[in-house]
Amino acid sequence: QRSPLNDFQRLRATELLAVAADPPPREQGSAEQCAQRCATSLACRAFHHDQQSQLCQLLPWTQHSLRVQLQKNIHYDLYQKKDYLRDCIVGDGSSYRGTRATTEKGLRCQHWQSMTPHDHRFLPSPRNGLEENYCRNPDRDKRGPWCYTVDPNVRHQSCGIKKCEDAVCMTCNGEDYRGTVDHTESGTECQRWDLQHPHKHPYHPNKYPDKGLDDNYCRNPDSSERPWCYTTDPGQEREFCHIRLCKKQPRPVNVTTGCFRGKGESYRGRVNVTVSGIPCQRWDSQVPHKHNFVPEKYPCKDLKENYCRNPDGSEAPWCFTARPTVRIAFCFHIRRCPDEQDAQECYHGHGKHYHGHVSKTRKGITCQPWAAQTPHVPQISPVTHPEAHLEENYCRNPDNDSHGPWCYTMDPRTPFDYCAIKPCSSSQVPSILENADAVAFEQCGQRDEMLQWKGR
Amino acid sequence: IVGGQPGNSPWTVSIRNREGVHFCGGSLVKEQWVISTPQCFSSCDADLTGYEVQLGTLFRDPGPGDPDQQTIPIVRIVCGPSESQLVMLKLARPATLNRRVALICLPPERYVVPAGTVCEIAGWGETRGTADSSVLNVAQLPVLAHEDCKKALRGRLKESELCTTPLRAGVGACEGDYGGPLACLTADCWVLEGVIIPSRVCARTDQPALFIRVSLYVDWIYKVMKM
Repeated sequence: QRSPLNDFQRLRATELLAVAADPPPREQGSAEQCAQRCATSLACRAFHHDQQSQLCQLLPWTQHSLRVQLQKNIHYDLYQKKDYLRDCIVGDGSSYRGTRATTEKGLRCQHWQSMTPHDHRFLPSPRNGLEENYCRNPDRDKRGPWCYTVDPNVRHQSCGIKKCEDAVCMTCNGEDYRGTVDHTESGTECQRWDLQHPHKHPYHPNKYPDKGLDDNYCRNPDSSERPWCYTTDPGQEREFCHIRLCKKQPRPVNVTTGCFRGKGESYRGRVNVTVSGIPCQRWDSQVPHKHNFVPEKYPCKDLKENYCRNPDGSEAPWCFTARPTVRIAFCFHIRRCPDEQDAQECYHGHGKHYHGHVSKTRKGITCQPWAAQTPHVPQISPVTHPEAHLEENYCRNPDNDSHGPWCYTMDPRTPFDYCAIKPCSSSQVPSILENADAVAFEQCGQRDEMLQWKGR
Repeated sequence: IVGGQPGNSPWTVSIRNREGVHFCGGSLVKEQWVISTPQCFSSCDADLTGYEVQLGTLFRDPGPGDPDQQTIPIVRIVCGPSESQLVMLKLARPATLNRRVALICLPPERYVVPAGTVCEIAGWGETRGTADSSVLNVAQLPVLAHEDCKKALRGRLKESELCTTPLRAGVGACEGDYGGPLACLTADCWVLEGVIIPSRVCARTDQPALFIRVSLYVDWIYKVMKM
């Protein structure tokens, strides 16, 4: 059930360009078919795959080859053989094809095709990967890849390349682990996260861009005890991976107690009741709800007492509730910490006459000059509103926005935003609590009143 | 919704996280725009890849055969003016309007709902055992005059907030309903007069319920859609 893609590392929307080399021919095929062809070709080290046209190009180089450069190209995905990219070894490292060229004591390696200063019998061939002066393990030495050294007094030495399971350690529950272990603790190979066979699963890499679901590496996208993967064994859906725990655990950062920031993973306050008044269940209890969030297994999550916490990256702090019929409740009644910049100046009324020099939004984004056309093409400019003092990139209120001075922003994702300016305390804004005129609506707010809700 | 009953609110949407789990409500104000509350989102520039809205179904977790269900990814979040407690969510594609999916009207700018107007809240949130929380529940709440509400809350009320009368039997919004609509019938149309915001207690019998007064922010809503 293993996919030939398992031997490759994928870089999305990327092209590998070789300077002064003709582009290789294009072939028809799915990514898996191209991987199969590349895997069986001695010369092939990588391939481009165009998902739309289902074409691929087999490449005799990788990003570590000389005179080659990576370039963004939305049409291509680049797949490179893992053996050429890893800077750690699997097993005895006989498949290692990396570019390390110094020994563990720092001596430079002798070129494999050279017979000086040390004569030897390991001659380069297309099959054995003995190229340049890179560390290799052609004799399956237990200490891993090695090389002859350029020091006449030291014939050969191990390169001291770490095993992949030791190369990158994990902190806490390994949610931030981004190492390259791709086998479970029983030695079964992992299934790629971007494939749905042999096991169908919800962890599509596109859907979880912050979880590092690359290739078939062990990861922890669901706040399990430690990193895991779906396996290539149809009889075993998923299994934990063996990854070394770092000796130093990170200190909690941005801890809050009276409010929460972001998703509240660093909230350490003492709210312990749901908004509907149900007490939270203690984390160290399995009654009334059985669960896996045992405090001992989650040392960094501060699962104390029955406080609202967010150990799994949910939307906000939450807890199991003491009521058997309500398993989990978000603690949305804990307020969010304010995240706006301090106001530097103030404005009167709606700020229509504000002529100051503040040029940042409340989020701290720099304003776009009113006369500029990028990143946003303005609908209001010095030309359309010559009377509005639209100078430089200063905050202004040319359309008498009732929420104060604003500007177009330099962030391409934020067309406009309000500025870090507050209303002056002496400024009076007319009350809205007055009768409105007659109102009329079009094409909204209508529903089929005859539509009866039907129970099952 | 505590103290509600299964009902029809075709502009109420369910906001779902990457696991497809409902966590907040929202209101469809334009085919591609939903209004909700920032308390439901980690930040104003949160990466909402994988987050979706679900429309056109009465069930919180409909089966695969639900013919009217629409699920649309969220592509952008825009936070409202300071202290507005509103966000706008842009959808990846326009929702298809039909008898199960409809737009709710926006109120006129600075419109004040007359006291006594009966409005509706809707959502798939916690019912505290008063109803089936696997379906959309709807409850009626009469609007309370601003001054009366201010007195009841001992002055802790802003003009940007809207109150409904406390009912003797606990009726109100609860966990999972936040971001959803307070819809009031005006000139024969349902209008989004308020947005449900988190509070410390659900459906308190002795205190008015608070909502964000949308009419104060309609200029911002139109500006976001225009820009």
